[in-house]
Amino acid sequence: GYRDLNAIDTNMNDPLFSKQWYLINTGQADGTPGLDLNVAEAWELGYTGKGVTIAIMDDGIDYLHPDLASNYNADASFDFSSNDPYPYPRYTDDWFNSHGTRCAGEVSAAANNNICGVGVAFNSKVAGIRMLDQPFMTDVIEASSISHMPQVVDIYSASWGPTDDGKTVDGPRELTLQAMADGVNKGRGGKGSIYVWASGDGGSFDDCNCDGYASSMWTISINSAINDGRTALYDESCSSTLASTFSNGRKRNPEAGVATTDLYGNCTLRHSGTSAAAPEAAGVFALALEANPDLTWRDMQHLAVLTSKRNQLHDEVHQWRRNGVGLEFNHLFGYGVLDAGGMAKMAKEWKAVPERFHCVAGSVQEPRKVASDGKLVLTIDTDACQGKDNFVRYLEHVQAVVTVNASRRGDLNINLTSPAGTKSILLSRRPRDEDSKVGFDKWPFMTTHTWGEDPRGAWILEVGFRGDAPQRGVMKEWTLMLHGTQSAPYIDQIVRDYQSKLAMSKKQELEEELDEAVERSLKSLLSKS
Amino acid sequence: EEGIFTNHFLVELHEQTEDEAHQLATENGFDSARKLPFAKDLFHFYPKDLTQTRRRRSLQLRQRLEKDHRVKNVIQQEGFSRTKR
Repeated sequence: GYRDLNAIDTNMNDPLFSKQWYLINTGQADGTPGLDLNVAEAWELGYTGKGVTIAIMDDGIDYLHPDLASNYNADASFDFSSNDPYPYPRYTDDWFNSHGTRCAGEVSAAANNNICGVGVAFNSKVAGIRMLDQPFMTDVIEASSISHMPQVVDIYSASWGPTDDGKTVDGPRELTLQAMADGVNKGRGGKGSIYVWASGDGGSFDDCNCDGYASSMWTISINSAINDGRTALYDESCSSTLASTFSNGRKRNPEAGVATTDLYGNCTLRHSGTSAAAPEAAGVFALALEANPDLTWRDMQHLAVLTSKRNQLHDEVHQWRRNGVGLEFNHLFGYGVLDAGGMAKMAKEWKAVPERFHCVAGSVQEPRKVASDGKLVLTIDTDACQGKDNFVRYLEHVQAVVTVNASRRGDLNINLTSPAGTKSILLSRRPRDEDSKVGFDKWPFMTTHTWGEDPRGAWILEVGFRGDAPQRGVMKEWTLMLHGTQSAPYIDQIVRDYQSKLAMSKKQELEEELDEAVERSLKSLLSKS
Repeated sequence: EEGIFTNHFLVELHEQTEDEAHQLATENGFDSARKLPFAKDLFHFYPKDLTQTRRRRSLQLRQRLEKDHRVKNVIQQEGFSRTKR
């Protein structure tokens, strides 16, 4: 992902611009030069978020802020906890309601107005959906927020979720699920609302696959790295994370934080947490949407997979690996750090991916004991519904819907290995989760790690314990759900960079399509003779 | 653990307009009603005191709503926690 920094002549007069290392990293605050979102390339192509509206679902936006007012979309803003069309952040004496304003600045802070910094998509419009400053959440408030004006709002950014205490298993309730399904099917004139989610701040004690929002197929779950590529420590890892952007929370250097707008016209250098990562991603997606407004919610995920860069991301715990079609991924960072320039360029010439199909690939319903030592190994051999209308040949998301009880839920480990040999950690140990009653009840663990693979063959689920004391459990059932396309999603795409993941994937698809055509014709010749 | 109940209600009506829903809400002591855009005939009934919570359901209020011929279904909203990241 390196570029010649001198080639970038993006100059802004905004006082914090030089401190926004996540936009252009020149090594400031002990960072790694070139490790950034590569927004300069997208800006130079003329993409700055014009015509795109991003909704920050949080505690409101200081819409009087001089760096936000010009980009604030008042018509698309609302407060669903109190039915209020003017969702200004409510006063608290501890600055608690600054979250939404800080997130908004990362996306849409105005450029060259000599105030604070610059948003990733500084010509986009930002809407404030205030739904987080009341003492409790309800399903109807969440559902109303996530489905607010879906023909006006293109991207919904959420920097919140179930408590990241390492022992919560929770996700969207019935009405909110219905609203999200409505959004991806009818939002943006049928192209689908784009939901961006901050993966979680529970660190090594938590697993974001226990968060039903981050692990939903309909949301793009984003993790964060700090300015030198290391994990931010609070990051939760899980197999549903698609990509990463940047935040802080590890370095003492005050300038290693995320520079953005703050309440009452202020600026800050200290925005942090995976909260800061989601709006950056929303800004990058806004640049891609300006390049190609016809992108569907799935196109956006394919582009994120294909253009994210490993760059200098460094995870002390999980290795970078390649899946069955050669796509490189990391359990913590997903497919890498978003590359705004790469994404906008590819989006410009992108052809919508083929229709999506869903296949229940198999199910194991007999209860099986999970012993305290060793592993329970369950296999489902599938043809991925081949020969039926809902055959899935090229994977996007894979879900293992699991019902399991354990004497200590936090000691459970669940891994899934695809026919191509890609091993995904669906659930890692959560040392603080001592639940022994509820377990997981039809919980849809999701992985993005097998993206593009051929799902036909044997899928292996391994369930075991890892902890200080012997535990026991019962695996009551698991069902394998495959989601993807029947025809090759990249075979018609235009390749400009022959070193790119797209070029590699397209070449692979051509070869496989050729092999399968030869096989089919041989079979038909043999059957004739 | 047991969850808390709020005074926000999800109310499903028989073919009512937003104004009629609003009138029904105020007749029953609510502050206002708002139609949910993504579903048919579903309304969010807002209480006058937005932040009040309770341990038990408001059976009386719910039964009064359910008796009204305009009402199809009533679901009192449970409160749960969501944290900023």
